[in-house]
Amino acid sequence: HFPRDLKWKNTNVTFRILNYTPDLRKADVDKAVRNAFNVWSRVTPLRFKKLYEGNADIMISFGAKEHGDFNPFDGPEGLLAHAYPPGNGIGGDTHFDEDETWTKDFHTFNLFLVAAHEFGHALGMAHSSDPGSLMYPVYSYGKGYPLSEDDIKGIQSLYGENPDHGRVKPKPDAPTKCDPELSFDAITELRGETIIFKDRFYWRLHPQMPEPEQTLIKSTWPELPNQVDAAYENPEKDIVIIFSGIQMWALNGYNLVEGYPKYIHKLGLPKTVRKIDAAVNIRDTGKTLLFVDEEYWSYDEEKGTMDSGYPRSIENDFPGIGDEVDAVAYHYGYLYFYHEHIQFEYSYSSRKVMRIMRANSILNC
Amino acid sequence: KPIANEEKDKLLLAEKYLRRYYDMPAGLQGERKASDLMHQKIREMQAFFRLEVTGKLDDNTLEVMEMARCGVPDVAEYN
Repeated sequence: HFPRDLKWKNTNVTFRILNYTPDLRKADVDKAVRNAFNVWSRVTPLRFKKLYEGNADIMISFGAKEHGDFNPFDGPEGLLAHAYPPGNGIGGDTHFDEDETWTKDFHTFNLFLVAAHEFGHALGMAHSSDPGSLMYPVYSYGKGYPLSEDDIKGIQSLYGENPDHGRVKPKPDAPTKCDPELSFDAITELRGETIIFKDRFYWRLHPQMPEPEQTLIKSTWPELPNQVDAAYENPEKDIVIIFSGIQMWALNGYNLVEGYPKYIHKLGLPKTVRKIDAAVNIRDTGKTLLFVDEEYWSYDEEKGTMDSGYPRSIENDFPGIGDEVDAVAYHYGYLYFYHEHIQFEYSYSSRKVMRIMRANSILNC
Repeated sequence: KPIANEEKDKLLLAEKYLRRYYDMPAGLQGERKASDLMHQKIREMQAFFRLEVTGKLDDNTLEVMEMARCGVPDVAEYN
């Protein structure tokens, strides 16, 4: 909240759109604004009434650079919009930077998402440190209901709950790295860094960076889905393959490789396979191992075909790690298998488990 | 020469960012006080974004400062 918990005295709040951006049809702007207010009314008694003349609580406008409030915008990118906390006059007013490109999809910047964030300020919400919250200061694109638990708690402590609306399913908060029960969705190398995927987030581990850095997947790769099942790096081709469901994406650094996503069955997997649990490229052999339920396949990167004699049993070929895998990485002759909150260090040459650790020991926990 | 310019640009970006979002006062504060203040404000920003709190303008901190964002400050009152 803002200091003194600024909020509107009553829950019927008026708004008026003073002008429109040329980037979108008028109807699209009206819809984005209405949907942005609905995000907040769904979880509170707040109701928003649109005015077409005179003074409204929340006056909405598009402007560039100095636009009349001595808080100038800064041209494209950077500062996208701002809003004032509840109060008379300029209180609640919301301004969007016309030098940005406003969109209604994942291209930057989605007007609905920025408006929902700014209306949070206009209702009394300040910024959140939780990267998964709508009130996080940095823009990130995501689908679905945008409020996290943190956002909902914040607005309801100002205005109460929505009497005629059951619980909405908030976005999950960002996973905490030292949660002892933490498990991983996927892990891969990326040009010398280690990328660990969990829910809608990833941690980036750099040998010189003591602290892992947590970021929303879509902040870095908007084209990727919110949920990653498996990932591996093919260092020869300098690409990372990301698996989610029956699709796969190829990333060259931070760019999506042309022609993706593709179906995983292109690799030679049977149609019965609907999801890959883990994947790893063994640099010494040029083979990529794909783990599905209790079995795994071996893919020859050179020939671009599946090796014959697969699938084989995980339990038989990797004794000691159990029969299922969430994620797997390969470092200097060792395979690191992750299952639930456990990490197995497996020697590829002597074919046995050398150490068993907590999964998040890799995150300095 | 270009390196100096690059460093200067980074410093300017950081100063602008901290003034706008972390209530760092503008104007001259005298050499020493200005740099102490800057380090303190950088620490505040790093703590908010759960970065490693060093008080130094490292790459991760600059990377966050360059991200598209909302214009409302992260600390103190917005008026």
